[in-house]
Amino acid sequence: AQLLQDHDEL
Amino acid sequence: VLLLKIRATRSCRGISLKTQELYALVFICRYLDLFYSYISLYNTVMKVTYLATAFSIVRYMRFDKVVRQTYDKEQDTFRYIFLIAPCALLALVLNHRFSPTEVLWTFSIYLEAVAILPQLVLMQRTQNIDNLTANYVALLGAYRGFYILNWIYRFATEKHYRQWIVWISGVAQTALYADFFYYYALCWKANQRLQLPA
Repeated sequence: AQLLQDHDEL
Repeated sequence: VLLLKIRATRSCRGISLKTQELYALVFICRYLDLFYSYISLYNTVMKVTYLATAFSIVRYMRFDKVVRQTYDKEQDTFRYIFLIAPCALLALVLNHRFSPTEVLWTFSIYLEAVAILPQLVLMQRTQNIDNLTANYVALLGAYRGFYILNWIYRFATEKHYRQWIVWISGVAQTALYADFFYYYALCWKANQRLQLPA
């Protein structure tokens, strides 16, 4: 699983 | 809403500068990725908006000749260090990756969860809370509260959507407002001005 995603929330 | 209150009434009575400065710090630490990642135009515009409004509010409260005289410094006594130090420690220990930007981002998530506390304490000491202040705090609480619905939706629809740090912090943040919301709803129902019990 991809643990680190872009932080796409504000 | 808060800028409207400050500009229209030329007053920041009942507003905690500590909370506002903590929010400014939250946005600085979280939106460093403006420099190296792009998600959407909406996302970028909102980040810049949050930074600009937060700094504008702090500027009014600290430096505007008229507004700053309405700031009740003696009542706004919450100590920054009690919020910043635990959040910084927690961010150093509990994070997804030990890198400067990721730790600062995590710190901002923790700090945002508790940044309302100086404002809540100040409001408890305030006899006449004006409607704009009450509405501002209610909207701020509702903002992260509504995220919970969005998180549930994304959890159900996106495969790799796992954000424990964000979820737990967001739920904690919303829970801090529970007491406030309770009295806000009571007064709203009775069509009365908000008053918090001492």
